[in-house]
Amino acid sequence: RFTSVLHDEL
Amino acid sequence: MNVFRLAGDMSHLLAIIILLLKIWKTRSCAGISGRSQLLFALTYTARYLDLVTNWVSLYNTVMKVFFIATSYATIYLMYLKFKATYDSNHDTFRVEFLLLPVTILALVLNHEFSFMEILWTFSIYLEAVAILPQLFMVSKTGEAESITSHYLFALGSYRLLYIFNWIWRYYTEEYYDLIAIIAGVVQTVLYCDFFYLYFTKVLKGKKLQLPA
Repeated sequence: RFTSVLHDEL
Repeated sequence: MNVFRLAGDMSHLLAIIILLLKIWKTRSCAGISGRSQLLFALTYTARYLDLVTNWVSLYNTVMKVFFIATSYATIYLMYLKFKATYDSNHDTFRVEFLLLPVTILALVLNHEFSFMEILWTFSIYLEAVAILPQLFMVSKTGEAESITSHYLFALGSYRLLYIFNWIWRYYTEEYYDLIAIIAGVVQTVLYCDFFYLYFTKVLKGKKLQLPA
C-alpha cells in the first residue's frame, strides 16, 4: 500500500 | 478549484516562465541560485510521483508534468548549456542544513507513515525552505536584476494565494490540511522581507539593492 491520503492540490 | 487556487497556480506558472525566458533570452543564469533550483526539482519529483498512482484531473496532471519538466529544464540550462554564466561562487548556501531537518520532520510529522505520503510531506517541507539559497545569494551580492525580482515576486505570491485558497476551502468544504497550511505560511513569511523591497524599490523603477 502506497498511501491512503489523497492530495488534490499542486 | 476556486479563484485563489487558480491565481496561485497561474502565479507559479508565470514565475517559472519568467525564469526560463530570462535565462534563454539573456543566454545567462547570472544571479540565479542553482542550489534553489535543484531543491525545487527534488520537491516536484518527490511530490508528483503520485502522477502514476493517483488521478485527480487533467488540469492537475498537465500542471504536474509541466512543473517537473521545467524544473529539470532549468537545471539543464544552468548546469550544462549556460554553465559558464552560473555564479557558483555566490551560491554557497549549505543545502544539507535544509535537507536533513526536512527529512527528519517528514518522517516524524506526517499524515500517514507510508512511502508516498512521506515523500509528499518531505516535498511540502522542502518547498517551504527551498528558496533560501536564492535569498541568501541575493543578500550576499546585495542586489538582484529586475527580472529576477519579478520571478521571486511571482514565486512568493503563489503560496500566499494558496493560503487564501485554504481559508476559502476551510469555510466552503470544511477541508484543511494542517501540514500544507503551516508549511505554506512559513514559505510565505520567508518572502516578506523581499516583498517589502519589491514594493518599495523594484516597482518604483529602482534596482533591488540592499543597503551596504
